[in-house]
Parts: sequence; C-alpha cells; structure tokens
Amino acid sequence: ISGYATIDSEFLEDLEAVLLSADIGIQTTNKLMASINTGIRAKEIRNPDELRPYLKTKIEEMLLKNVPEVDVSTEPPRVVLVIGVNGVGKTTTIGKLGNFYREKGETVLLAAGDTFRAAAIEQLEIWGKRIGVDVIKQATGSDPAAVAFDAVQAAKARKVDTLIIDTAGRLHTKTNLMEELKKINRVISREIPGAPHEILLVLDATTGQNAISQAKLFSAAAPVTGVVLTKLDGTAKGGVVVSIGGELGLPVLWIGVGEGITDLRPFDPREFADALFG
Amino acid sequence: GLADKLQQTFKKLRGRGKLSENDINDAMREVRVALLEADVNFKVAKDFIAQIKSRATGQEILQSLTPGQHVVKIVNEELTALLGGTQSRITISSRPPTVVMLVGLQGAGKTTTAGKLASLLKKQNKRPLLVAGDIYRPAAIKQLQVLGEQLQIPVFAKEDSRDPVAIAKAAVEHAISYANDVVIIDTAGRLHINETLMQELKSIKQTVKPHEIMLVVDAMTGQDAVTVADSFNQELGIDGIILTKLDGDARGGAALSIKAVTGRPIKFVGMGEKLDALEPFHPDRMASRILG
Ligand SMILES: Nc1nc2c(ncn2[C@@H]2O[C@H](COP(=O)(O)OP(=O)(O)OP(=O)(O)O)[C@@H](O)[C@H]2O)c(=O)[nH]1
Ligand SMILES: Nc1nc2c(ncn2[C@@H]2O[C@H](COP(=O)(O)OP(=O)(O)OP(=O)(O)O)[C@@H](O)[C@H]2O)c(=O)[nH]1
Ligand SMILES: [Mg+2]
Ligand SMILES: [Mg+2]
Repeated sequence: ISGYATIDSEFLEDLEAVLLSADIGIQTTNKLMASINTGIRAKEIRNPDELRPYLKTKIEEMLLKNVPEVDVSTEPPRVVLVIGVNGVGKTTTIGKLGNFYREKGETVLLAAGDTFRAAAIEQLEIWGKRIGVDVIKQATGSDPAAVAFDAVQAAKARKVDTLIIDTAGRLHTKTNLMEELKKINRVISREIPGAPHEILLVLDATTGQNAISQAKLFSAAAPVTGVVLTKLDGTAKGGVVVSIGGELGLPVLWIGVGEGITDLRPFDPREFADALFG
Repeated sequence: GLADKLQQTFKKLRGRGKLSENDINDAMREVRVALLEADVNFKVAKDFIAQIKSRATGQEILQSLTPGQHVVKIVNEELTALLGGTQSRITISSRPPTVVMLVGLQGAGKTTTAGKLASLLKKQNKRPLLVAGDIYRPAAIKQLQVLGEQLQIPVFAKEDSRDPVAIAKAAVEHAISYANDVVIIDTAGRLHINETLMQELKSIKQTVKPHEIMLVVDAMTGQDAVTVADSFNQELGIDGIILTKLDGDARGGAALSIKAVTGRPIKFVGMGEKLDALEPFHPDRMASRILG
C-alpha cells in the first residue's frame, strides 16, 4: 500500500489491537484504521510517530460531538434523571453528583426512585446522610412515577437548586420497564416544563458493544442528554463511548473512578484518548 | 446473523467450482467480525479462528455445494465444544457444610445470585445459610437480609463487624451448630487490581476452605473479561462461573473469553431479577447467541 512504506503492517496490527482491546468495536476500529489511509494521502501523517496522535485526534472528534453548552439559565429546581441498566453505578453516581453540587454551594434534593430492588431506598438514604442531603422516598413497591411527582413538588416547595432522581436498573430490552421510564419522564415534564433538564445514562466501562444497544434504546424512551461512564478505575477502557459519541452524538459528561464520594470527575476527551493508548 | 453473511460471501463464489484459500479467508473474516461484535476477546477470537480454519479448509468444505452452511456448522460445533459441557450443579461435599463463595466485580449480580442459589438449593431439599460478607457497600447486608426474608432462608450477618474473614468463619461455625448443609458467602464487589481486597478473598479462602468459588460475571462484559477472569483465577482460584443478565440482548462473547482463559465451567446463567431466574448453562444455546 503506497505511503505505508515506512509504516509496517505489524505496527498497524498493534494499533488495531490497542483499539479493539479498548472496546472501541470492530466497526469503529475499521473506520479509524481506514482514516489512516486518508491521513497519509493528505500528508497529515508522514511517519509512524504521527500515527497515534492522528488517531487520538480522530477519537477526540468523535467524543466532542454535541457536547452541550453549560446551561445556566434554568430556573430552579434543575431536575436530573439518572437511568441505565442494572448494576452500572446509578445510585453511587447520584451520591457523588449530589455531593459535587452541594460543595458548589447548591441546595440539593435526592429522590429514591428505585421502589423495586431490595434495600435500594436504604442504599440511597445512606448516601443522603453521607453528603448531608435529604432524600424523598415512599414505601418499597410504590409507583416510581409517584415518587418522582412527590420529589418535584418538594423541590419546588423547598426551592432547591438541584433535584437528582434515582431509578431502578432496567434492561433496555424490557418493554414494560421502558414504558415505566417514559411515564416517569412524562410526569416530571408535566410538573416542570423543560424538565428533566438532564437525563444521564450511566454506562459501565467494563461493558462491551451492548452499550450501543443500551444507548439507542434508552434514548428512544427518553431524551438522554449525556453519559456517565463508571468504573474507569478498573482495567477496562470504556472505548464503546467513542462509537456512541460518533454514531449517536451522545457526549460523556462524567466519569466514575471509584466507590467513594469524591470519585467523580468531569469527562476530558483528551485524557480519555490518551488513556486508550496508555 | 453470521449464517446469512456467510451465505452472501459464498454466493459470490458459486459457479466457480472449487473454493480457494482466499475464499476460506473471506469466510474467516466474517466469522471474526461476528465474534468481535459479540464481545469475544480479540486474542481469543484469533486463536479460535486459527483452530477452525484447519477444519474449514478440509475436503468437506471445499467440495460442498453449500459451503456457507458448512462453515456455520463447523463454527457452531467448535464454539459449543469450547464452551464446555453442562455442569450445572454445586458440588455437594460429603462432609457438610458445603461452602460456596461468590466473587466478582462491582455490580455483577453477586448478592442477587446468592439469593437465587439459596432458593435453588432449598428446592433441592438442602438447608442453605446465606452469609452477608459485604461490609462496605451501603445497605448491602440489608439487601441480602431482604432476599433471605423473601425466601424464608436464614441470613448470617454481624452488623458491627469490620472483618469479612471473621464473619465467614463465624458463619460456618453457625451452620454446623444449626445443621445448615450449604453456606453461601456473598462478598463485596471488588477490582481484580485491588491488592488489599484480593488478599481479603484469599484470607477468607484460607479460613473457611470453600468447596466452590464462583466468579459472577455480567454477560455484557467486553474485552476486559479475559483480564478479570484470569486475575481472579490466578490469584484466588475459581471453580465455576455464573454469567448474569442474560435476559438482555448482550451477545455474551465474554463467556467464550472466560472459558478459554480459565478452563473453568460456566455453571449457571442469570435470566432476570427475580429469585427464581437462575438457569443451567447450555453451551449450544450460548454458541448460537454469540454467533448472532
Ligand atoms: N470501582 C468502582 N465501583 C463503582 C463505581 N461506581 C459504582 N461502583 C460500584 O458498583 C456497584 C453498583 O453500584 P450501584 O450504585 O448500586 O449501581 P446501580 O446502577 O444503582 O444498581 P441497580 O440500582 O441495582 O441497578 C457498587 O458496588 C458500587 O460501589 C466506580 O466508578 N468505580
Ligand atoms: N436483568 C437482570 N438483572 C440482574 C440479574 N442478576 C442481578 N441483576 C440485577 O443487577 C443489579 C446488581 O445486582 P447485585 O446483586 O446488587 O450485584 P452485586 O454483584 O452484589 O453488586 P456489588 O455488591 O455492588 O458488587 C441489581 O439491580 C439486580 O437486580 C439478572 O440475571 N438479570
Ligand atoms: Mg441503584
Ligand atoms: Mg452485592
């Protein structure tokens, strides 16, 4: 292949292996490897040393699609709905996020919207105590839409700055559970026009290509505004968010890097791209 | 799925008589894409393709009128064989209590699976004891107690203990006194790279000598499945695997990756959030699912 004279196939195979093992996925990996040809022809890549930086730039472009402007114009309460499949880290993320806003000086309220799973409400209540924030709840088994309704009323009455609503983990393929999610979203938007102002889809960094299916089906049920990528403190790289950014235009806003209160960071595409090759 | 893709690949070759090495390579590329899209680890996929290629270049394919179908058949057979037999039982010790320990990454489904296993064993007329070994996660003990309550199965917990090893030891002693013949220890989710927490598991193992250490893995796990399973197996030793959340649409390639790197049997699959949603592992069904 002309232009590859100084870039041997073993070097390219190694690059492909890095991308695949990071869960970038075969389709996006093929696109990225194909873009190398384009880069060589356009003289943007002139020697092997320029290959990695070139790919990092391409990856950052995919990740930077649709990053939202910070919206400061929302009248309080700002309502954040947290959704995702089972066990990805929604409840823990809410504890961390609630602490983040509280440390910024905001008044925060949490809502125990998982009325199904054993000890889900207790789990969020412990987080509420840890960060010094109230938790709106009802009995286990109650309608999560009713909890959301209660929480929105409480948030308005107490004039809190930010309300964060937890939901039960649900597989995106379960139609009845996705209908329940739509209902929760409807109830919130009826009570406050424009709410939820943020719908955060929580994805686990250890998840493979199924994260794309999750992103598609959750977005079809409710207008997801951003992704929280958790468990990046492990060995998984979470590369599937590159496809989710590139194909679906969903931005990653936060990353979870541990189980403690402070283990939440704003997403940095450059750091992420560097870590992929790290 | 793969079958259709291979039909297409070989359709273009029809009327050309014998298949060439290149034709087989095209087919192997399609198989590779299917495996990678299914989250099979890319090194495991490479080894698997090399293995089936030798069968695929045999006479049965080269002279077949339906080479696409034949390749799919070979891939399915080899994948099913690799995924192992059906060994969906907890090995019951002749000297009770049998001790089972569930380990794995955060959020994989250990606590829920502990409940499911206990429920299954109770239906098999065993007298299981659940052990709340997670002292870190908020309301983890409560979570297992709620499951125990739903199942009418006793849960051993030491609310004020900060020592999971002591909890496990006391639980086994309790089981002996109260004639529980199976002890199921739920442990805290942890990273395989957390040395302190991996040491904690080794200490529990040393103290109560589990008959079965089960690695609980989320079916949607991607490439990292190999690293995780290998670490847990090398550091702690794994007797069996439970793959959870198979009621979703994850292709579950992690199953092949984990089996390939540990050689341990996948014993059960989690098929839902309810406590009766635990099923035996069927390698043939898993193979079809992975191939898509
Ligand atoms: N290492 C690590 N663990 C995390 C992170 N975020 C969450 N966890 C852990 O993942 C496990 C599951 O977290 P939860 O917050 O209960 O997840 P969830 O999505 O609310 O789960 P369900 O409500 O059951 O669907 C817990 O053990 C958390 O401590 C992270 O960023 N890193
Ligand atoms: N759909 C489905 N959900 C499951 C399955 N197994 C577990 N879950 C759900 O997955 C989530 C996590 O389950 P847990 O049992 O809390 O997981 P864990 O491994 O104990 O989590 P940590 O203790 O935090 O590491 C819960 O929402 C469970 O209901 C399954 O087979 N199918
Ligand atoms: Mg939760
Ligand atoms: Mg648990």
